[in-house]
Amino acid sequence: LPTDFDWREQGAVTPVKNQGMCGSCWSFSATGALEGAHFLATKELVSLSEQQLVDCDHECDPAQANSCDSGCSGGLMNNAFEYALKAGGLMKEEDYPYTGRDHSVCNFDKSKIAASVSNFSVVSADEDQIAANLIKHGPLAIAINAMWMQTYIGGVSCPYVCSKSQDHGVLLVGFGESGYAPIRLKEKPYWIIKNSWGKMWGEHGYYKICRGRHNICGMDTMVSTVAAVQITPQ
Amino acid sequence: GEEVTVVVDGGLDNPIRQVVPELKNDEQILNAELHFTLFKSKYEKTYATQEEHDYRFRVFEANLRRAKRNQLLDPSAVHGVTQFSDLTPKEFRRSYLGLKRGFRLPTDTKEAPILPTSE
Repeated sequence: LPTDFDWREQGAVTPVKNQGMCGSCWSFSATGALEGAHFLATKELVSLSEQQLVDCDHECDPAQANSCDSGCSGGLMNNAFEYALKAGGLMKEEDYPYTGRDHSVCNFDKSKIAASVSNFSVVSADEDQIAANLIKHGPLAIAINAMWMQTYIGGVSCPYVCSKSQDHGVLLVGFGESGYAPIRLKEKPYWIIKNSWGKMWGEHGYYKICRGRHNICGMDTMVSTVAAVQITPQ
Repeated sequence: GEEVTVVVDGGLDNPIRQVVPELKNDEQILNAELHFTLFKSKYEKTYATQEEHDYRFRVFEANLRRAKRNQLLDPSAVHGVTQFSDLTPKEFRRSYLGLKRGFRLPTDTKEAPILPTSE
C-alpha cells in the first residue's frame, strides 16, 4: 500500500456538491462512488444525478423493515446501488438537476442513462482492505457519525471519543501519511473524505479524519465499492 | 473610545478562520456578538423576526462553547464557526445528514474479495 493516495489527483472526483437542507447525503455518497467507478471503466468523469435517486429510488433492504430509501428523509447507499442496478443506471446531473426537495414525480429517462452499475460489494472493516479496495475500485461509499463535523473547520479530526452510530453518508477518496495538525501535537495519517455540504465547509468541502484508530466514528463498518459497466465505445 | 471599523471578508480565500479563543466572561458576550455578526455576513444569514434572531444568537453562543470544547477534545483538527453554527445539534442532524440510522449492511450483498496489501 502507498503511504499517500488521492483519487482527486487522478481526475476521478467531481467538484464538491451541496445537499442543502435535505437528508439526501446517501445519494451523494452513492453517486460519488459510481462517478469514480464510471471514470475507472471509461476514463470519462461525469457528474451524476442525485435528484434521480431522491425522486425515483425507493429501494428497500428486504431483510430490514423501514430501510427503504426515502429522498430527503434518508436512505442507504447499498439500496441506491441496488436501485441503479435495477433501473439500468443514473442520468447526468445536467439532465436531471438537483433541487434538494423530494415528493416530486420521478422524471427518469432511460434513454439518457450516463452510467450503469455492474455490481457492488461490501468491504471488510479492516483499514488495509479499505485502502486496497479504494486504490483498486475507486472512491468508496462510507457511513460515519457526523457529530464532530458540525464545528469542523480543518486539520485532521481524531476525537478521543466518537459515537460509532453512523448518521451520515460520505465518499472516501484518498488517504495521506501525515496531516497538518495546527497544534502540531503529532503528525497523523488520515483519510480524505468528500462531503456534500458545499466548498465553504471544512477544507474546501473535504474532511480529514485520522487513520489507524479502528472504526473511528463508525467509518469502517459500512464501506461499499461499486463497479460500473464497461461501456464499449461504438 | 476610538472608532473601530470591522472589515468582513467572508470569502473562501479569507485565511482568517473563525476559531474561538479563550476569553473572560464579559468579553465573551462581546466576542460572541462579533462572531455572530461575522457569521451572518459570511453565510448571508437573515432571520424573519427579532425573536428568531435572538434565539439563533443563543444557539450560536452554545455552539461557540461546543466548538471550544470540541477543540480541546479533538486538538489535531480546527473547530470553530461553520455554516451550521446557528443550528442545534438536533436540527443539524435532522436537516443535513440523511443516512438511515440503525441499519447494518444488507446480508445478501457480496463481500469484496480480500486484496493483497503487502509487497
